[in-house]
Amino acid sequence: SVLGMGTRKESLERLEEALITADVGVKTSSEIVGALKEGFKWDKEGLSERLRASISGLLKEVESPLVIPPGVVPFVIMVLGVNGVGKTTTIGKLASRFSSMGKSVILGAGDTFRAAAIEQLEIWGERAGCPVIKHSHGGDPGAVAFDAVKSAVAKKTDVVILDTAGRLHTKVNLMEELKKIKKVVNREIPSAPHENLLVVDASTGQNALNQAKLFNEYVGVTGIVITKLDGTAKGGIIVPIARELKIPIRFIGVGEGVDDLKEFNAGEFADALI
Amino acid sequence: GLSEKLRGIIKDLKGHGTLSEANIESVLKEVRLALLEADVNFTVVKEFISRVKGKALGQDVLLSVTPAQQFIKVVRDELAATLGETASELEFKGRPPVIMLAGLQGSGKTTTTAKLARLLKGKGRNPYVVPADLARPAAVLQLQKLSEEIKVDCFDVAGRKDPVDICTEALRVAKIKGYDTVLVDTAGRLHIDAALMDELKGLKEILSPSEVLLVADSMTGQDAVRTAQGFDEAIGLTGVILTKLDSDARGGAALSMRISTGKPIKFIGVSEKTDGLEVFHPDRMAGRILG
Ligand SMILES: Nc1nc2c(ncn2[C@@H]2O[C@H](COP(=O)(O)OP(=O)(O)OP(=O)(O)O)[C@@H](O)[C@H]2O)c(=O)[nH]1
Ligand SMILES: Nc1nc2c(ncn2[C@@H]2O[C@H](COP(=O)(O)OP(=O)(O)OP(=O)(O)O)[C@@H](O)[C@H]2O)c(=O)[nH]1
Ligand SMILES: [Mg+2]
Ligand SMILES: [Mg+2]
Repeated sequence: SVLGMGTRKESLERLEEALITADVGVKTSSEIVGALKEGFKWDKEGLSERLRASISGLLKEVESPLVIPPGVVPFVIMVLGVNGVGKTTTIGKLASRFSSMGKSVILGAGDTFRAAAIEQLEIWGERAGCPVIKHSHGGDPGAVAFDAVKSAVAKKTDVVILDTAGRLHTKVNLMEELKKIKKVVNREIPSAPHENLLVVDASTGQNALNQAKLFNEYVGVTGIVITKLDGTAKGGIIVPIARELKIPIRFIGVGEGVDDLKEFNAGEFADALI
Repeated sequence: GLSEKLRGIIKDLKGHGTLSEANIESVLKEVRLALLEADVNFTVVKEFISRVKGKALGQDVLLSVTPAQQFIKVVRDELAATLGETASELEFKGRPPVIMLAGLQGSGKTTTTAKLARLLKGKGRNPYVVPADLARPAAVLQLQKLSEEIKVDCFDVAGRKDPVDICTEALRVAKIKGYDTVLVDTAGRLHIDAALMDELKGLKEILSPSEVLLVADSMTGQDAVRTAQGFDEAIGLTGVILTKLDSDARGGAALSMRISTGKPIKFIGVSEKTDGLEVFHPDRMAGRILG
C-alpha cells in the first residue's frame, strides 16, 4: 500500500500524490481524497481501501459493455480519436471478436489521408476474415462510410466498423469532416452510427479530457476504449472523463495482438490504479 | 493564465504586495498547480519548484517594487533554461552517419523519419530512409509511401524477415551508393518489454548511430519520466523529438523528459505533413507549459 508511517494528513497527501501520478489530475484527485476525510474512523488500512472503493464505485457507473441489440442490422460503429492512439488496431481486434461470436463484419477504410492507412486496415481485415470497403487514397471518407454501410445493408451484415483518420480535436475542419461522415451514415440509417467509439491512449495526460469533451461536442461519444494499458501508464485520466462526461468505457487495449482487448472492469482498473 | 493568478495572489499578500520568505509558499503553490495541470511529472515539479524558490529568494525578488512581474520572470527564465539551450544541433559522425528513431507505439516515429529526411534534403544532404519495423501491419509501406512523397530513397526490404538483417544490409547499400545520412525507423515498443528493448540494443550495435532520438508524444502525462528513462537507460539517447505540438496539450512532458534524462529536445512535430518539423525553442515551450 502507498501508506507507511506518518500522520493522517500525510497519509491523505500520499494518496493524493498516488492519484496525481496516475494522471487522475490535480482537481479530481483532491476532490476524491477530500471526500474520504468525511466521517470515518481513522485507520490507515481503511483509508487506502476506502479510496479504492470510492474510485471503483465511480467507475462502476460507466462500466457498461458494448451490447449489440438483436435486430439492429447492421450495427454501425464509428471509431474516432486523435493521432496514433490505436484506432485501426482496436478495429482489427473488434472485428475478430465479433467474428468469433459468429457475427458477420464489414470494415470501412475511412482513413483516406495517412500513408498506408488503408493497407494497414486491410491486413487486419484479412486476419479477421472480413471484407474491407475502400476507395483510393485521398478520396472522400464520407463516401467510404456510405459504401460500407450500403454494402452491409444489402448483405444484411451484422456489424460495420468505420475507421477514421486520426485528428486533433482542435482542428475545426477535421472535426467538421467527422461530423459530415456521421451525417452521411445517419442519412443512410436513421439510428446510425449506433456507437461512436472514442479511442484514448492510456499514457495521455490531462489533454485526454479535452479530447473527450470536444469529440463528444461534435459527434457525441457513446463509448470509450483506453489502449496501451500493457505499458506503465495507469490511464487515470479516465476518472475525470467518467466523472464529468459519464460516457461508458467499453474496452481496454492491453497489447498489439488481435486478442489483446478486454472488457472494462471497474474493480480491476481501480486496483491497478493505486 | 498563471501570470494573472500570480499577480492576484501577490497583490493580496499581507505586507502590501511584497514577497517575503514567509509568504512565498502561496505563490509557489500556484506555480506547482500550473505545472501539474500542464502534465509535468509530480517529482519533477517538486525539484523544479525548489529550484525556483532558490532563485527567487536569491535574486532579491523580495525587494522588488513589482514582485509579481519579477517572480513570473524568474519562473519562466528558470523553466526555459532547464528545457535547454536553443537549437541543439544534430551530429553527423560516421561514414555514413546514422540517425536511429525509437519510442512507444504511435508516438510519430515513421512520420518523423520522413520529416527529418525532408528537412535534411532541404539542407543539401542526401538522406536514405530505412524501414526497420516489420511488426506493424503496412509499416514498411507507410515509410515507402512517405519517402516517395518527399523524393528520398528508401531501402528495399524485399522480403527480409529480420530488422537486424535490414539494418546490416541497408548500411552496406548506403555506403556503396554514397548516401550521407541514414535514417532508421524502428517499431514502436514498450520500455518494459525486455525482448524488444534487447532487439533495439542489437540494432544500435549494428548501426553505431550518430544520433539516437526518442520520438515522444507531447500529450504524454505523468508516465513521461518512466518512458524517457526506460529508453535512455536501455540504448542511450542523444536527444528527444516531441510530436503533435499542434494540439492544445500544454506539453509538460517536455520538462519531465528533459529533467529526468538530461537529454536535449532537438525538434518538435507540428503537423501530420512531412514539412511539419520545427527546431525546439525552450522559451516558447516554457510559455506554453506555464499556460
Ligand atoms: N502496446 C500496445 N500497443 C498498441 C495498443 N493498441 C494499439 N497499439 C499500437 O499503437 C500503434 C498505433 O496504432 P494504430 O492502430 O495505427 O493507431 P491509430 O489511432 O489508428 O493511428 P492513426 O490512424 O495514425 O491516427 C501501433 O503500433 C499499434 O500496434 C495496445 O493496447 N497496446
Ligand atoms: N497532428 C500531428 N500528427 C502527427 C504528428 N506526428 C505524427 N503524427 C500522426 O500521428 C500518427 C502516428 O504516427 P506514426 O508515424 O505512424 O507513429 P509511429 O511512432 O511510427 O507508430 P508505430 O510505428 O505504430 O509505433 C499518424 O496519424 C501521424 O500522421 C504531429 O506532429 N502532429
Ligand atoms: Mg489508424
Ligand atoms: Mg511507425
